[in-house]
Amino acid sequence: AAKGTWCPACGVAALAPGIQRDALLALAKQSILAKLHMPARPNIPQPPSRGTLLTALRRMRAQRSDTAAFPGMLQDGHIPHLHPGMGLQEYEILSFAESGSSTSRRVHLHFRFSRELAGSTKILQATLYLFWAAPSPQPVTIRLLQPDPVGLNMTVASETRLEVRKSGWTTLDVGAAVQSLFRQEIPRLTVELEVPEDWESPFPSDHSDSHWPFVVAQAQARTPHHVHRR
Amino acid sequence: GVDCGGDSRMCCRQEFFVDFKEIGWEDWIIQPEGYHMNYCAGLCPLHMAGIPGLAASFHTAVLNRIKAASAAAAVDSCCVPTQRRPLSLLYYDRDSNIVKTDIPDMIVDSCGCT
Repeated sequence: AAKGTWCPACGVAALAPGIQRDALLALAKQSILAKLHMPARPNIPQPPSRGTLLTALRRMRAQRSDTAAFPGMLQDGHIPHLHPGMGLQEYEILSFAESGSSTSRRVHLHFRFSRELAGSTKILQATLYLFWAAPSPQPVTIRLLQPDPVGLNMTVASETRLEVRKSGWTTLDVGAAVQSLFRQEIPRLTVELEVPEDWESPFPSDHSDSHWPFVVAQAQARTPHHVHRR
Repeated sequence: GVDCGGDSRMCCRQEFFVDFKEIGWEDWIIQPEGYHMNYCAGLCPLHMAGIPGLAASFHTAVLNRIKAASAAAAVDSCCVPTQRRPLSLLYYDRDSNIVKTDIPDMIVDSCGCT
């Protein structure tokens, strides 16, 4: 409505321009946070380095031919739309490993997912990307661990034995493990990598930017449950 | 649809850009740099009812005149979005994961009268 008159549709005095702008900015913040299921804007402890991020994107592009959202994102400043799955909001999540306890034969990696996201989405697929620095072929065991329902101990959700033939990236489907995590109080995936006695560790000791393990997950908003009362 | 001008009073789309740097969100939203939070504003007198945007054809203009002259109770209709599109966001969540999502129906492209 014009300044100083009554808004014909809502019967409220028109706001002065400055107050109206502040009200609209507050509305924009509230609207975006609500749609991202966030109580408040996140404080970013330590974003991944640009080198780590770009390596992960190149690796993903090399791995997937479809127009995945991430690989295109930093290329030309354009964010390609995700595949519209039945109109439900979709997410693509890139989670970099946090180092856990490690020995010469065993390495632990942790991947955290936000509770808000875990509580409002279901996992469509999730892939673990690992880099090996193995000069010669050798056996490796990969265990996916998750907290038991009480949260005191870790249980093995799955175990995979594979033969690392040469240095380079390898991928592992962790969709089922991440999906079951999304129903837990603390959605955190722990990956244990182990080599047999007397074998040299194939894990890059430096864990430089260009070899940092990561998980890429596709998720979709859960349809709200309809409760039918008889 | 019609974009609001300086003194538009009829139903139109008001552009409003939220610059994420201006609200201190540029550290956690990687892309885009802002959000076009456009909204619909203005009057929808009876004879405009049911016409998305302003009358663009002679036929519609005549129809409007008939409606305006009609003795029906003059109940205004509402100025609402008639076309919207998603807001694509790339952001850090609180665990420093990078998340990409398209939030549906966040950007108003055009307005019209119900």
